[in-house]
Amino acid sequence: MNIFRLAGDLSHLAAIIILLLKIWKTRSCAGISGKSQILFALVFTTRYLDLLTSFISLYNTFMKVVYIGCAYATVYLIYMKFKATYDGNHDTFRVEFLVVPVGGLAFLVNHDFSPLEILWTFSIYLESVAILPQLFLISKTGEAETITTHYLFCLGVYRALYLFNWIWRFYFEGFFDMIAIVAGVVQTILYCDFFYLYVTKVLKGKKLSLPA
Amino acid sequence: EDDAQPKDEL
Repeated sequence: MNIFRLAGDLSHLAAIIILLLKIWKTRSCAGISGKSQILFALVFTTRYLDLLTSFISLYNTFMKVVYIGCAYATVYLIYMKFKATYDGNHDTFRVEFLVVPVGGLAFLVNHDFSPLEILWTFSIYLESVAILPQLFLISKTGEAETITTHYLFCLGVYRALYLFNWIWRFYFEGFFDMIAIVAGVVQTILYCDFFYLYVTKVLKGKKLSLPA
Repeated sequence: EDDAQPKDEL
């Protein structure tokens, strides 16, 4: 554990909680892609199956359970409790175009051809692109609520911090995991355009809106 | 190529 890793995990946790609270407090999931949230629930489910097979630390177990629990709670709020506010007409990204190629890639490029390892690899690849339906929704509506942009910022910063964590671990522990690193770089790059808008607009007190 | 590692990262 180093400072980048811890900060990354906390940023990830903050993102998840910001989104849950936003939906809960406003009683609305307008502007949120349910498809991205289903993908994140799938990511956590396939990645954390090792909860059943190995114990790493109390921290590790606690965070995994919280991430999974919050992911399903978010999906529940969007598709059940506040279904009437769900922006289905704009949330039209075809997720099969992500899940199918990612599933194929996980079979082809992995560390070990075993069920748990393939599912872990699948989750890493899927996480790197799971935000695309959300970014697509924002590009379609042309705007995002400020609280939604805070969510996206924390979520993007999380993987960027993990990149620093991996650099740290490579230098000080000789550890590297090529699958996680490449997927993490892809994931972070997908947020760059958003980071630019966040810094130039949201942090200056303006609403995030895209030119028509 | 690196081998599978125990997954301590989230």
